[in-house]
Amino acid sequence: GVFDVVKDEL
Amino acid sequence: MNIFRLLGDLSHLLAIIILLLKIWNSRSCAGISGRSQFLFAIVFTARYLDLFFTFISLYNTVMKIVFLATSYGTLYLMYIKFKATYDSNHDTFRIEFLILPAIALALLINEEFTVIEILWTFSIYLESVAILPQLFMVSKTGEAESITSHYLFALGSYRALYILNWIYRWFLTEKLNAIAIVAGIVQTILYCDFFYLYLTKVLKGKKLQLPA
Repeated sequence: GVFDVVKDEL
Repeated sequence: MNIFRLLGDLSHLLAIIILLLKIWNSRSCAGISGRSQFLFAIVFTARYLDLFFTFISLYNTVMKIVFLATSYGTLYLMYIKFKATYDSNHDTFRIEFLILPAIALALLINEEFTVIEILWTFSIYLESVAILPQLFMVSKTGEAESITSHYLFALGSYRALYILNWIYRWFLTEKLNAIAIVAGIVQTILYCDFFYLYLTKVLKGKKLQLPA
């Protein structure tokens, strides 16, 4: 879903 | 990457550089909260541990190293090199009231119960309130140097730009993180009072005075 987690942000 | 997130990261970097230059050039950390800087160093340490075993992009890695180095460099300047100018009498916010709830909340509300995820979540929660000692100190001293208010404006703008970045990513139906968004909104709201004073006073050449 849209809230799957992606840690590409600082 | 989008323009909002890039401007946000650059605003964040600008804030850190403004602070370092202010302390280095004036050889003084008067008016700056060492406690907030300490919290920022914890935030970056807890969040950027993945630096050593995940590679997202050169930009990501370089910025993480720069943020870690500058935050510890600021602590060094404040607590060692220019320790004599550190205004501990006005920098009294009880940061344990920020750290402990952030730890508790990270253990209760997170995406998955792993060490790295709990630390990341803790850093997100802590970052949202890390500026409170600084804002408290400005309200206690009743005013801030204009360079300090520029620092705070750049720092507050960074997460406000990240909110625009999340809206942009939502329209692109990219993946988002609810915890980061909620904490980012709280973080930005804490600056609203300051933003109003900055835009109505500092930009007109007046001194920044927070109601004590």
